[in-house]
Amino acid sequence: FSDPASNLGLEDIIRKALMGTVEERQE
Amino acid sequence: SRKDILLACPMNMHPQTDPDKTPQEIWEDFSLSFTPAVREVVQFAKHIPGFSSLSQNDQITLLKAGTFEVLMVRFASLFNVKEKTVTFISGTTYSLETLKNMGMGTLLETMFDFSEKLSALELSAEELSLFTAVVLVSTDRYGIQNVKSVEMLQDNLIKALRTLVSKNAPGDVSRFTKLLLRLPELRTLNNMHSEKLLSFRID
Repeated sequence: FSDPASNLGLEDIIRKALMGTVEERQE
Repeated sequence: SRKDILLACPMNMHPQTDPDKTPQEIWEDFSLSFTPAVREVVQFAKHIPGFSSLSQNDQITLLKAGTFEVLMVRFASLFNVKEKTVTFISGTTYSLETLKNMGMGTLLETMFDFSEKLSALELSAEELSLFTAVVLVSTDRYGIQNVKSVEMLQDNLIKALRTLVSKNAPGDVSRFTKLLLRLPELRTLNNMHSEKLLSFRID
């Protein structure tokens, strides 16, 4: 792919932070 | 080398890389280093009036495209133009020469240049916060589904910023223009940074 944000795993971090803390608490 | 690029990022908590670690492990350490800062950007975005009204896709798209630019503004003070040093979030300060030896070249110089111009504007905390909001919604539109909503939000924020900047420095009419001129510079920095990242992918 050619998406630097995906390269960094940025989307995953953003998505979790945006959706709230439920997933983060489970981690 | 890959390790050199990792070492040279101010968002890296572990610039001194353990030689026994695999590139994957180094990458994971790096990711853990910048994750708190990214989360802060997301929290900041949530507090921008109107941002949460955008679709989830558009919120994520703006954040993906704009996080680097927001962090560049937020951490511009880590670049000490006078001393020619950069302080990483680990707290360690590096000289320009050391950083160049780590592989930071044109991008570093452009970051210094941006930081100098931004600090020259002597923004108040409120101005900086509103400017940062403008930065986020002014980022690349690629992948945005409802461009009109983003543009409306951008217009509102820019108007609010203009009002605030004019109120704080009524005698300096060029201050607002100078501030807006930082936006294309951030876009350029973002592109340069993206190129660095793309040359550094770990499967």
